Amino acid sequence: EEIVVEGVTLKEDLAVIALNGVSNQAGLAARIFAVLGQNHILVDDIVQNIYDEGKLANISFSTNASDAPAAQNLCQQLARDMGFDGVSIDKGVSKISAIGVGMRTHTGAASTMFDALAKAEINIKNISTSEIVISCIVSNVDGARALRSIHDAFGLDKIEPRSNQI
Amino acid sequence: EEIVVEGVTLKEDLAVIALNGVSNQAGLAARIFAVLGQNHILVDDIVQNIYDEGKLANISFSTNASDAPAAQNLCQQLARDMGFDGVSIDKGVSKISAIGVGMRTHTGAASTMFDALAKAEINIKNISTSEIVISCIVSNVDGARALRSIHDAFGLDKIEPRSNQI
Ligand SMILES: C[C@@H](O)[C@H](N)C(=O)O
Ligand SMILES: C[C@@H](O)[C@H](N)C(=O)O
Repeated sequence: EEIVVEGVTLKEDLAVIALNGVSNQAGLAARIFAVLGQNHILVDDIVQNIYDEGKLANISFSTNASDAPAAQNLCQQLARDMGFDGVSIDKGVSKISAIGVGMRTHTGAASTMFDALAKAEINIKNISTSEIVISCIVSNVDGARALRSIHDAFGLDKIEPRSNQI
Repeated sequence: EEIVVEGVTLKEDLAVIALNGVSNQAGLAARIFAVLGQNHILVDDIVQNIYDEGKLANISFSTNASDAPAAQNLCQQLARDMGFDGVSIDKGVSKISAIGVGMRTHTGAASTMFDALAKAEINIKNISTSEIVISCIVSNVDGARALRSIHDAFGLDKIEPRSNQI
């Protein structure tokens, strides 16, 4: 089906915090994000995968660089209280997003985007999608180059290099 | 900041396939999704987390129930060719999405959504977001109840129980 990617955006100077080995039981994500919300941590995107035959989960979220230390401390406290493995932090990252209308199945758009990054030898750290967005977390140093590569791969004329409009 | 969730949708009869222990090196996501694309697998959402000090990645994607067996076979072949740990599949799942405009930071909306599911004792298997969507994967048996709980939690008047419009 036709890939209808209309724009690419870059959001720089983020950090990704990962909570590893969270027990896959109802109510735990609610507790974690209630604590972050009460402490006014800005959460950008959230991704969660399950593993170990569905017993455990890894939850990551992106936040801006300035909120990252407070967010990390809160999550480390939660790790102690809730008994999960631990918290890791990836600083100095950017989020690159391809935005399209009618991207109801992602396979074509995802292949094109990931292939553009692969050819540019840019490593993809996290991926999160919705029906109209495919977002990849990359290192800050790769951001501008990722933006150009993906923009070219989708044959777009205009770049919105740092747009908050979506 | 104000939570502006405008609708909740439910997409049923999906499967989530997880590729575990993929080496966190440039080019691998591109290869995986190129193979899926060439084989016409419908990919709905994609999530990727990294772990083990950034050395490894878990990548999951949702597909419809009918594409799941073919997708699983392809991924098992990729696991052998690319040497990652393995492939797991979670069948009989649904995706529930809260959609909002101006949900620029997710913390408030995410807390409300996860809390609604927690109170309904519904387990959240996967999470994926973009600026305007928060999606949770739950079991098919929990889908309708999840929809009602989240709809109520956000004080919405209309439900779009099975909508593909976003
Ligand atoms: C891991 C966490 O998301 C858990 N499954 C929950 O529902 O809260
Ligand atoms: C794991 C996979 O996403 C890898 N990091 C890549 O860039 O392709």
